[in-house]
Amino acid sequence: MQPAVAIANQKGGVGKTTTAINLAASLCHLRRRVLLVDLDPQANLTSGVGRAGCEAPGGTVFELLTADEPPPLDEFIIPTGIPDLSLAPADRHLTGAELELVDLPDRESRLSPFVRAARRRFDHVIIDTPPSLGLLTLNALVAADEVLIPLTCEYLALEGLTELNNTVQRVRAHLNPELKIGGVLLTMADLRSNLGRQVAGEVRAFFDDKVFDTVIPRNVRVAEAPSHGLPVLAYDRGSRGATAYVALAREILAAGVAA
Amino acid sequence: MQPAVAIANQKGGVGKTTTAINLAASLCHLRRRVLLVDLDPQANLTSGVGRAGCEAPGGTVFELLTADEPPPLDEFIIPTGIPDLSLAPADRHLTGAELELVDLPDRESRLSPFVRAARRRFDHVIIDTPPSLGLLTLNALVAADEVLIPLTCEYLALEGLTELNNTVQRVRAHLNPELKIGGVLLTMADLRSNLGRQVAGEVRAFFDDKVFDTVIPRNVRVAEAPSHGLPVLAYDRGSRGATAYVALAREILAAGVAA
Ligand SMILES: Nc1ncnc2c1ncn2[C@@H]1O[C@H](COP(=O)(O)OP(=O)(O)OP(=O)(O)O)[C@@H](O)[C@H]1O
Ligand SMILES: Nc1ncnc2c1ncn2[C@@H]1O[C@H](COP(=O)(O)OP(=O)(O)OP(=O)(O)O)[C@@H](O)[C@H]1O
Ligand SMILES: [Mg+2]
Ligand SMILES: [Mg+2]
Repeated sequence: MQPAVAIANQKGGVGKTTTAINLAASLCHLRRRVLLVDLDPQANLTSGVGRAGCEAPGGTVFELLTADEPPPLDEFIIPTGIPDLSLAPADRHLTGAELELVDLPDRESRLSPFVRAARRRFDHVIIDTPPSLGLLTLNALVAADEVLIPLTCEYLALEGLTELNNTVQRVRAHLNPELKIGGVLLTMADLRSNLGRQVAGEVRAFFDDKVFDTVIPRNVRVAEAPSHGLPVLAYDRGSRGATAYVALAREILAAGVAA
Repeated sequence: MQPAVAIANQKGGVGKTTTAINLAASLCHLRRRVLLVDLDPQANLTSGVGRAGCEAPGGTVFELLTADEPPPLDEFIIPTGIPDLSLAPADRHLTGAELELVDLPDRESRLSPFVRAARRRFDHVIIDTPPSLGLLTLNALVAADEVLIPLTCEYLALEGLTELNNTVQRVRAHLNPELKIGGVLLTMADLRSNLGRQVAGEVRAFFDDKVFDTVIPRNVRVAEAPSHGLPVLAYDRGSRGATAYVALAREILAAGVAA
């Protein structure tokens, strides 16, 4: 697995934040040191690890992106309750970042220096993004080596894939030639239904071998965990959701070795 | 019911588009003339009624919002396959609208003249919005009389309510004093689970009598319908999803009479 991964899909509610938290926690469970970066003004990632309302010494990701000088790592990182899992937190002021960045010359690559520095200290950097293809998501795609695309097996989620793929190719062509699609993850999957099986088939045809073997089932324990500020592995270790995310982490680590 | 309703919630995947399509189709079933307006660059509303890729004579909502003169109604409206249901379509170029509008003096009220004209011809105008609180959603909130908030009974969806409520109050204070919260709709609800019941309880405590009595159950026929370009009422009239949306339309019409 490449060190820096952006979790992106402009379709809302497909499991971006849930995947960021639970993949990160599973990698920590497998003895990796992980940094989570919250690039969504909803700040669900920050609250999902029990850090709602918390700031780092230098502030949140808003200050990180709008700083004049490249920001020192320690100023923008806080610990979470999970060993080996750190966080660059966000809050709702991040909504204003897009308007602040619009007129800056390097508006798409404000995050890159921070992620480059973070790679030296962490085994993995995982960036959560908002449900849009605006400047915040572009900053994540420019800073990352890979993009992981969560996707529900539903028709409306399928519609946005072409646009997302176009955006990734545009970023590769103009801003970040290293960027590649790390994988497509089927989430909240109910493969017993016709719709689920049909859409899963279309996704595998569109993305071919990039679809992870691991499929995340719909599991209410996954949806309950954020209200306790915990990854599902810490909330209910034996649940189908926790087992699936650990299997995903193992699949990704094995592929990275092969990369 | 007030004539113009914005369907908004910055949380992704809570059923905004699904509610716009199926509430509109249910109102048509009850002999009302309805205009749907697609303000989301994902254009799921446009494809959900079988009009993907279609433009009106004057173009899509992008041209409507960036036009120098107030746009004539007929230039931006197309029929759908459903009697009495018309559409102002969108396409992905709408992503660029936010950057185009940023420097205009009346950037939040570019949609208002169009909706004002539309009210004279239609009984209801329903506006779908993207999962963000940016300029496109602000235009919908300024043009509308009411905002309808779809919400899944999950913890992460609960988190964004305060921010959405703050935005609505800010719009009322500075841009549209008429705007009020028309109602909160519980969608994809599974009230058999603890999480579902717990969150529903918290929503009713937060919004009190504004939560609709009608609750939309999770129903796979609702998720299948958009792949056929049809509202669920036309796709499977007897399904639990179709019945629930017709009940919602009746509840809204009855309340309107009382308003
Ligand atoms: N495997 C799962 N089983 C059950 N519920 C899930 C699962 N994965 C995610 N959820 C729930 O589905 C909802 C959407 O997930 P999440 O918020 O992670 O999506 P997102 O793509 O980050 O949304 P947004 O587009 O708003 O950022 C949340 O309430 C979450 O708890
Ligand atoms: N009652 C329901 N039962 C089953 N599936 C549903 C129901 N309502 C919506 N869905 C499905 O859930 C997904 C999310 O719904 P939808 O796209 O309408 O949400 P949205 O809030 O408009 O999303 P976005 O934030 O991306 O605009 C879709 O795949 C839709 O088909
Ligand atoms: Mg999210
Ligand atoms: Mg939508």
